[in-house]
Amino acid sequence: VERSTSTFDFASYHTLDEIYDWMDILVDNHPSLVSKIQIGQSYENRPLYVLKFSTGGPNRPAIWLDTGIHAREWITPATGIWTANKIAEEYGRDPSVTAILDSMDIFFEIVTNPDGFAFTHSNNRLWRKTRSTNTGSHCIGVDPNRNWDAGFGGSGSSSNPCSETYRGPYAHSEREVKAIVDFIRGHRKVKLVISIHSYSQMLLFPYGYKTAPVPDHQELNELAKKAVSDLAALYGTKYTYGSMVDTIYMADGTSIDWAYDNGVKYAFSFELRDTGRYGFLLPSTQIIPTATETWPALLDIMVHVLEHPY
Amino acid sequence: EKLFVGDQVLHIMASNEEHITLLRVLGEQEELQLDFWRHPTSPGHPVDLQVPFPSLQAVKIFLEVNNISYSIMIEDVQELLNEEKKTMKKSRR
Repeated sequence: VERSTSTFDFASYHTLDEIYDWMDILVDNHPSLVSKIQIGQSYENRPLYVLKFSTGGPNRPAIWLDTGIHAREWITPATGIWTANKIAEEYGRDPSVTAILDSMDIFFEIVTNPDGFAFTHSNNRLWRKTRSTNTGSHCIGVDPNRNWDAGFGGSGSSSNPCSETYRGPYAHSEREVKAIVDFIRGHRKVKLVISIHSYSQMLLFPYGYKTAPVPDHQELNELAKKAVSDLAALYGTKYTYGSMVDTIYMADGTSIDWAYDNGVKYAFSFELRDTGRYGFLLPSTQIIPTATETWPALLDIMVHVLEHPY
Repeated sequence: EKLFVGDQVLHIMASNEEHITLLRVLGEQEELQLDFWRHPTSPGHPVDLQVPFPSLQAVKIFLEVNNISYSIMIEDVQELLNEEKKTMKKSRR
């Protein structure tokens, strides 16, 4: 059993058990900064863990990050692990990380869809959805990023349980989604939500379920522009950016639209590497480059939120 | 364990709205068991489509007949998965 983050192989993909063990190690290594909280249970009763980065103080404004909502997008939890470790290591060293954590808490759900993730390791590497059963259908699972109460049921999702974008029987039907909804609503001071996906090289913001621009469109657009520019500085990886509906497609019931409609002004969805080469099967040699190039963009957004309280 | 021997992922460039519509219709044919890795959205946006081995011929003919250009993004999905497994094993050792 690995007992130190310094011997953990960040350049490899890991199973759910390995990731959950690593979380404990991170907490052990940074006890005054990092803790692990459980926000619920998955459909198959796996714990839904969130890493909490906090330097203390009650009821601080907070940042929510999540990776792995679509199970087969392995690069996202792998990037999440690297990023969480980076946050822990840079506190007290990097002025931006230090400033953020001196005023705000960060909540990071590394494996947002653990049933799906475990299934990709044991049965079907290319599984995307949750693993809940659907009454009246032999098809399993709901797309957890079409299950949120934001334009739920519209044309940008599917009503067919066999579809990869099946929205589910009702909004927040998936325990994995409901747990986050309850957590963010209960917290009341989440100011930024970033949900990380792969692999179209995009930085998206609301809306996905309607074509009308959000009132904060210009600010979000400017921030996205800066973030993707800083991301490209490292390896020249080109990202597009904009509202979800204008940039990629109409998508109903997504997490960032829900976040925005529930008072989180800064809501972004990342689509990490790569374009047109490996898709969901991005080789593990690209984990560190992907995470490394994404870091400045994440930091840009977090610093902006710190400097623009609301 | 589900195997993907001979499955390919096609990188498709739709050049107009008609192509987008055709690709959507293609995707609705359940017997082909297609999986869009990137959905058809608008002309100019690439579409990535995982095609099971038994459906490959039908899909490629469909694309060619309709003048929709494509390239093969992943020749054999299972080969890539085997490689991934090997890398993970090695890393664990």
